Amino acid sequence: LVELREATKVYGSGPAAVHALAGVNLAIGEGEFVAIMGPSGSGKSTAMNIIGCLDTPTAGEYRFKGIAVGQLSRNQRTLLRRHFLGFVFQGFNLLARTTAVENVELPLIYRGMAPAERRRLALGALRRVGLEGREHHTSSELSGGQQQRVAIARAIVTDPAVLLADEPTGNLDTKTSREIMELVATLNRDQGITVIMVTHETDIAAYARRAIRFLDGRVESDVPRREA
Amino acid sequence: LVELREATKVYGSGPAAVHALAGVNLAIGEGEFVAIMGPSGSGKSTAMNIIGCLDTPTAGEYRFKGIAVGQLSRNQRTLLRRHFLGFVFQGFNLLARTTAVENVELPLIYRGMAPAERRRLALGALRRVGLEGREHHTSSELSGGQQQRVAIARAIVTDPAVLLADEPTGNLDTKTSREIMELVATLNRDQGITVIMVTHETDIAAYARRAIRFLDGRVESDVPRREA
Ligand SMILES: Nc1ncnc2c1ncn2[C@@H]1O[C@H](COP(=O)(O)OP(=O)(O)OP(=O)(O)O)[C@@H](O)[C@H]1O
Ligand SMILES: Nc1ncnc2c1ncn2[C@@H]1O[C@H](COP(=O)(O)OP(=O)(O)OP(=O)(O)O)[C@@H](O)[C@H]1O
Ligand SMILES: [Mg+2]
Ligand SMILES: [Mg+2]
Repeated sequence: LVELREATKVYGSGPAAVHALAGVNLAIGEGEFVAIMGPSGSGKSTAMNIIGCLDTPTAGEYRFKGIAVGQLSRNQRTLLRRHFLGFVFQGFNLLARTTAVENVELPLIYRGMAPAERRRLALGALRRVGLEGREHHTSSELSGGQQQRVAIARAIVTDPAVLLADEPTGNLDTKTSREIMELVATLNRDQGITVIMVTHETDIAAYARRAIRFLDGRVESDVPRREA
Repeated sequence: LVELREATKVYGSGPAAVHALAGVNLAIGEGEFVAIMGPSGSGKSTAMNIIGCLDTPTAGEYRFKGIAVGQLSRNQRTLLRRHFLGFVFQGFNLLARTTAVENVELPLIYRGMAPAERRRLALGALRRVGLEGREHHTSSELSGGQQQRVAIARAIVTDPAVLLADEPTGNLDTKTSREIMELVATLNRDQGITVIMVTHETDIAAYARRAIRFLDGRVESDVPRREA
């Protein structure tokens, strides 16, 4: 489903060039639940952005469902992304003066869904992440952990084929983190949603069935995990 | 040094009113190292913003070094903050198109420090958080954990009397988190900097000597910790 072959990403040139990715190889199949770990700056978010069709590698290839994404136009990548992917960004990336429910409706607007149905699904997603009562708050009226949960609700509201989550529980207390991970595990198990999740917390990684560890822009190890 | 008496913060009014803080009482002395914990939305960041003189309570009182901060003008609060406090915000709050070293120099500019001295101290702070080589990168050219470390460097560069850190390791891998916490523990032990840190991770809270737990806008428990 998702395949990176010798994916390389270089910023700048000459001696000051930064090799964010230095030849990443990985293949993730449908229905998998993968945790991506590794030190700060090791290339995790860069790899996630390429997998999420938000960025392209400087060298090497990214294939999604066998399609060479690098050959697609920008518009085609956007369509692919909106159809198949849900993304929880490391910085949340919510629209600032927009309410929680409006943020969560956004992917449904792109799918041309009718307003009443959009609202119903968006409210449902917010309820599932424990934000009932906060639907009409804007980002500045929400705590850090609440903003993170709006980002999660937005990523799952379309029931995407692939859920990409970059540090989805970094701002959540232990109990709320577990509730979110139970929800994600259920989506993976019952709806077959493929989950690729960056995390630095081992108890969160324990929900995944495979752990890919990054180091200096490369895959250092790629091992199955015993189910938690 | 820091004292909240029946601190209350209400947003909105009527039945939809949100009681972010519902009568918080706490007193923290000079040189202490305190961890603040509690569920998402329980009022931790709201309390930190009041302690950091960035916000005022709707009712109740906040005293800093015995001064009733609510009686000060906005300008006086700003001067107090710039003189005594360093703040690592939950969302980092870096200036976007500004480089790491420029972001870290900002508190020193407010203190009227000369450019050469400013640059020397800012580079030193960035080195201490492991960001050597990244000084001239802007936020968009830094990973999530690197941005978080720029925010930490900016908070400590003035050797503030009080360091307020809201989830300072949420985006850092285990090894980097420990390095940052070792640095913070050293600042507390050797320079007597008072540290008040919100965190949801117990291994991070273990560096503190006291744990204050929030629940629904109140202090639920306030206990000393055995030193880790
Ligand atoms: N401007 C606002 N209007 C309405 N409600 C608000 C506003 N700002 C904050 N709140 C509410 O106040 C409560 C406390 O927020 P706060 O940010 O202090 O929580 P927190 O403990 O820091 O949570 P987290 O761990 O998720 O960061 C939350 O329920 C939040 O929705
Ligand atoms: N536009 C850019 N210009 C220069 N360097 C960049 C740019 N964007 C990212 N980098 C560098 O690429 C490297 C990898 O970044 P990436 O965000 O993928 O790391 P990460 O593993 O997600 O880290 P973290 O755990 O801190 O979020 C970092 O060292 C970063 O400084
Ligand atoms: Mg990252
Ligand atoms: Mg908070």
